[in-house]
Amino acid sequence: MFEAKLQQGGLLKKILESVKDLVVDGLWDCDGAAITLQGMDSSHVALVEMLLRAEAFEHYRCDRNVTLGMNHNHLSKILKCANNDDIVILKAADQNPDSCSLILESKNGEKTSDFVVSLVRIDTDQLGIPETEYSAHVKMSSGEFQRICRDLSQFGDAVQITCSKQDVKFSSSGETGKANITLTHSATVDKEEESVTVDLKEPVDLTFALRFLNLFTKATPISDTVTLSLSQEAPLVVEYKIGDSGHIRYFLAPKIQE
Amino acid sequence: DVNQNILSIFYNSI
Repeated sequence: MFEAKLQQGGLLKKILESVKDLVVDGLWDCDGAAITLQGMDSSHVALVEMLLRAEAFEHYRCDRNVTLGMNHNHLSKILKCANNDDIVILKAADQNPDSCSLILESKNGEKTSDFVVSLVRIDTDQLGIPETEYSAHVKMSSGEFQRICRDLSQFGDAVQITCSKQDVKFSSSGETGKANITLTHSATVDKEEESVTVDLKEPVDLTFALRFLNLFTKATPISDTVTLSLSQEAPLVVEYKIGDSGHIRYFLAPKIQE
Repeated sequence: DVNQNILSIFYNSI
C-alpha cells in the first residue's frame, strides 16, 4: 500500500507545473523515504529530477517500493481541480498498479473529490546521475533568473553564461544585436533571497538553449532562490529547493559549435 | 551551435 497525504495541495500543483512542459511521461518512484521523479525531454537534451521526502507529507506510508508511470497532462487535469489549500491524498496498490487514486479535500472538510488516473508504461529505468565537481556555483533570486531568461529570449535562441572572479554574465545575440546582463557577487546581504553569490573555482564559459531554461523557470514559484552549477565538461544544473524537504534539479547539456 | 545529448555527456563524464 502506498498512501501520501499532502496538507498543501498547492505544492503538488507547483511541482507538476514545473515538469509537465518538459516531460510528458515521468517515473514517480516511491519508497519508504521519499518520492522521486525523473524524466527527460523528448530530444534528450534536458533531464529533470525531483525529490520530495516523506517529511513533506502529513502522512506517508509506502510498504513496498512502487513505481508510478504518470502522464503529466492527465495528472495536471486532476490537479487543476484542486485549490492551493486543498489536502491531496495519493493512493496506489503496491504491486504493479495500473492506476493511482487522488483525493482532494477542501480545507474546511466540506468538499471531497476523488479521481483515478491511469498509469502509463515507461520502459526506461531511472538513471544514476554521476557525482560532479562543479567549477562554479551561482546562487541568485529565482525571479531574477526567470527575468533574465525571458528578457534574453528576445535577442536570441541561446544564452552564453560566463563566470569569472565575482561576476556572472548572461549574453545573447541575434539579428537585433547583442544583449549582456552581468550580476556581481553581493557585497552585503540584507535579504538572502535577493543577493547574488558567485562561488568560483575555475572560470567557465558555456552556451545553452534558452527554450529549455525558460521551461526550467516554471519552477520559480517553488523557491525564492535558484542555484546554477556549471562545469566546462558537464551539464548545467539548475536547482530549486523545495523547503527543507526536497528539490527540483534540471540538467541541461551545453550547446557545441556545429 | 547544436544541442548535445545529455546521456552522452553523463556517460563521458564517468
